Amino acid sequence: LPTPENFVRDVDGGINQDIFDINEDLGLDLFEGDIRLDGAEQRNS
Amino acid sequence: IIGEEYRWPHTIPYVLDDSLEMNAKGVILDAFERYRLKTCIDFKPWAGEANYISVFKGSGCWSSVGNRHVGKQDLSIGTNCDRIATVQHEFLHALGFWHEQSRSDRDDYVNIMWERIQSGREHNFNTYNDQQSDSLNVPYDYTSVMHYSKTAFQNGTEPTIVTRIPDFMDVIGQRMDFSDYDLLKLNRLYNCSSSLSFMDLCNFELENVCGMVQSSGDSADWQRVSQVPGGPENDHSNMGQCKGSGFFMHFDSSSVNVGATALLESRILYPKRGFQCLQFYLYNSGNDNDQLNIYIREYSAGSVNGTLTLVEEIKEIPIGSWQLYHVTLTVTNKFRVVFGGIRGSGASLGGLSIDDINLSETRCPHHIWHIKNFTQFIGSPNGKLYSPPFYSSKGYAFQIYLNLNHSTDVGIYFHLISGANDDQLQWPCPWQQATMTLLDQNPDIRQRMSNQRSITTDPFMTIDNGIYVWDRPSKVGGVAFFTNGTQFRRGIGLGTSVFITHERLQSRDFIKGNDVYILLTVEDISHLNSTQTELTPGSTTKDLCANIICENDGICTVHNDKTECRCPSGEDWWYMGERCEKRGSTRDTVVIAASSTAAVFALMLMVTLVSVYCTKKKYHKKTSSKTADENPGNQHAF
Repeated sequence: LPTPENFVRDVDGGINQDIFDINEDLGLDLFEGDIRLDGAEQRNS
Repeated sequence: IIGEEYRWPHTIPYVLDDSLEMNAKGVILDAFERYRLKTCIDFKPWAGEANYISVFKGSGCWSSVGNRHVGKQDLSIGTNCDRIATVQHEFLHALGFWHEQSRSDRDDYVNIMWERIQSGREHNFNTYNDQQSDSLNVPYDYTSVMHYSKTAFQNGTEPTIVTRIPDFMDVIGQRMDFSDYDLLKLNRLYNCSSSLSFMDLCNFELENVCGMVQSSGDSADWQRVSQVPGGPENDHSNMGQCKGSGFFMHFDSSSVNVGATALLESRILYPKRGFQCLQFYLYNSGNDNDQLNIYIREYSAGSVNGTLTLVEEIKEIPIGSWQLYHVTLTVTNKFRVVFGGIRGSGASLGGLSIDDINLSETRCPHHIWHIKNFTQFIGSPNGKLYSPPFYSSKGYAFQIYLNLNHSTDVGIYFHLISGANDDQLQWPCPWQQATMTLLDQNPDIRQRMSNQRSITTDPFMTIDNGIYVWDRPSKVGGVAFFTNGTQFRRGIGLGTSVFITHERLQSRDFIKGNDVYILLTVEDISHLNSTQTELTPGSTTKDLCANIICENDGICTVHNDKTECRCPSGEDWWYMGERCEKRGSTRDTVVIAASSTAAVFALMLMVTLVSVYCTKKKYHKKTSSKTADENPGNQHAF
C-alpha cells in the first residue's frame, strides 16, 4: 500500500506556474511569452 | 489587433489533434462552453473550411494573434497548459487580442520595473500604439485573463509590474475566467448581441420580476419581498448589504392550508441546444414537508396553452439557510419554467423563498459539495476537509479532499473510494475526467469567474512502486472512516496544492453568507481518445494512394481509379500541380497581368518606332531624289 505522503499527487508540484513560466522553463522565447509570430511579424518585431 | 483581416467567423472551425493529452481535450471543450455561455463565439469541428484552428500538444502554451489565413493555424496546449483559463487566454490571442499590459495607455495604470526583468526579455513588455491596437473604448483591465502577473519574467523576487493602485497588485495575472471587461471587448470586437447558451436570469431586483408571471391555476401567489419575519432576513443577491434593494420571491406557506400551491412561471423561452441547466437559491422557513416542484410548460402546435410537465420534486429542504439547487432540463420547444410551491403537512412559520435564478443551455454539474461556516477552516489545522461520498455517472465512488490549512494556497484533490459497484466496474479506472469548480456566486452566471481544475484518470498511470494510481481503492487505497463510523478505502488522490490563493478565495463571491460551493462533474471522456482525424496529407482512400505523397497538405483521392491530389486553397491563395507542388495566389495573377500589359506596350512601342523610322527614311529618300531632279544644273529661268 502507498505510504500516506504518496496518498495525493500534486500535478503542479506545489508551484502555481503561469503560462509564461511554463514556456520559459521549456526554453521558449516566444513574443510576449506566448505569441507565435509569422515570418513577416518576426522580422518586424 | 486592428484589421478586419484578423477576424475569425463567429463560429470557428477547430481540430483537436490526437497529440493532445486526454485531460487537455476535455478542458478545451469546457473552455469552448465558457465562450458559448458568455460570448457569441462558437466552435465547430473542422469540415474542410479554408481556415481553422488546430489545437495540438506542442511545446508550451502559445498561439498566433488573430486569423492568419494560413489554412491550418496551430495553437499549442502542451504539458501543464491544460487549465481552462489558459485555453481561454490562448484562444483570445487567436481571436485577435494581445496582452492587457501592452495597451498604448498602459503606463497610466502600471509601472514596469525594467531593471527587474530577465535580461533579453524586456521586449515582452512592449506596448502598441493606438494605430496597431484598439482598446475598444474599454478601461484598463487589471482583472483581465490576458494580463501578466506581477512576477512575469522577473530576474529575482521583486515584481516586474507595479500597479499604480496598490490594491490591484495581486489581482493582475488572474487565470480563472474571462473578466467583465474581457467579455465587453470581445463582444464589441465581434459585434455580439447574444450568446449561444445563456437563456435567462433573475435576481428580482426589478419590479417586473424579469417577466415572470403568477399562474392562475393555483391557490396562492408568490410575493416579491426583501425580508420575511420567519426568514430569510435578506435576499441572496446582495445578502442584504444594499439598503433599499435585495428582493426575492416568497411563497408564504403559513397563510395557506396544507396542499395549497403557488405557481410562478418564467417568461417564454426559446431553446437552441435541447439541454438546459436551471440554477437557483432556495430558502425554507416553513416546514420540513414544504416542497418545491419544478415544472416545464412546453408549447407546441398541438398545445397552444402549453403542457405542464413535472421535472423535479425538491423535498426535505433544509430550514433556515439559502441553498443552491440545479435542475437538468431537456426541452426542445418553446417553454416556461414553473416554480410550484406546495404547503406540506405540519406547522409553518414562513414558507419558501427563491432568488438568483439562472437558466442556460449548459450541462449541470453532477454533484454539489456545500461547505457551511467556511471561513473557520481557512489556514486552520482542521482545514483538511473531505467531501461526502458521491457516485459518478459510470458508478465510480469518489470523494474530494480540500486542503485549507496551508498558509497561502488551497489544495484540492480527487480520490476514488471503495463503492457499491466496484465489482462491476473496470479497473484501473479508465479516462474519467473529474472537474472541480469553486463557484463564484455572482447572481449573473455570465459574470461569474469560477475557479476550475480538471484531472483525468489515466489507467496506465503508476506511482514509483509500480502501483496503478487508479486501481481499485480496496486494493491500493488506505483505510478511512465516514463520519458515521463506517469504514471504507480511499484511493490515491490527484489534484493540485495551488488551486487558488487564500487571497483570491476571499475575493469576489466565492464565499457568500459563509457558504462555499464546490461543483463536481465526473465524466467519461474515453470517446475523445481519437476525436477527429484531420484529413492528413497523403491519407489514403484506397491502396492506390498508398505511395502517393501530396505536397503542402494536399489530399490524395482516387477518381475513376486514378489517384489525384486535392490541393488546399485559401481565400487568396491555392496550391496546384499534380502533387500540389506549385503555389498560386491572386497576387501572382496581378503580377502576370501587369507584366503582360507591359510586354505588349513595349512591343507596340518598338513597332511604332520602327515604322516611324522607316517612314522617315523613306520620306527622306524621296525628298532628296526630288531635289535632284529639280536642279538640272542651272535651269534657266524664263
